[in-house]
Amino acid sequence: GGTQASIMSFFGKP
Amino acid sequence: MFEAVLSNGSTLKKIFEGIKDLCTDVNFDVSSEGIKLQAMDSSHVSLVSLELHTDVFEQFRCDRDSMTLGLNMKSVTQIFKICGNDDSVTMRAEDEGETLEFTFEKGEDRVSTFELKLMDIDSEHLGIPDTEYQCNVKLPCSEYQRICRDMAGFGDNMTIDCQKGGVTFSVDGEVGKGKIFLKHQPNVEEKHKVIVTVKEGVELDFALRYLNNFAKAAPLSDHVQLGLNSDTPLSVRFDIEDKATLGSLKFFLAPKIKE
Repeated sequence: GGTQASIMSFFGKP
Repeated sequence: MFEAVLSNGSTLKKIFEGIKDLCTDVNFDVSSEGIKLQAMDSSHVSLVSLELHTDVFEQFRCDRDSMTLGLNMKSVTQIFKICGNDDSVTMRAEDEGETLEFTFEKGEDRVSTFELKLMDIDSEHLGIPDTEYQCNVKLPCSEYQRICRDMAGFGDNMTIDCQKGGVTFSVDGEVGKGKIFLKHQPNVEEKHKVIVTVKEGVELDFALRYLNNFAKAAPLSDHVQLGLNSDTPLSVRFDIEDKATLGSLKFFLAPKIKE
């Protein structure tokens, strides 16, 4: 089923 | 001082019900523009982003530039059990106060008040870029809720394949494979409308546990809007009472990366 990515790898600190 | 009156208290109740299983503690960021909330689930796979514009409130007052009110979700949902479906709700906090006071009223006959102790929550704010999605799907919330629930019986992940003409939700589990196709249906009555807008087709895998969690916000609006781009988080957006001007509750979910 694939590896779950983290949301933090897409939305960085502003 | 912060004071906000919402005649339709059930809206707030539905928002909290929609996020309580994803986030334990959240910060209400209050300013003269309204209320914002941003929180990740404990595994940092999804992100909740709430915006309540002042238009949603009958009265709204925030004297300071900004106030951060730390709320424990379990306590808040407990408090909102006091709130009847037709109750109005007033939230009030002093500038340096340590509590947020909720008042639930139905006419003048029954008034309930609860003062919730505020928490000091260390939370990281992430920058959510303004994204133009390759695929947008608008579908009835009841349909979204049903698809996620039914598919969860067969597997842990669901593939969303969005192409011109419609969207396919599929699952590949131990007992077999299944799929549900929803056709682009713009010319049916409002509550059954499915609008699929595609610039370029996108196919992505997501964990059903989270998709099902987001479905708990379904009572907030009639329609939910999905935004998909290759290799970026899925956006699941519920506009408050289907009016984007009032605000929205958005969930973002990181995709599963194929090995």
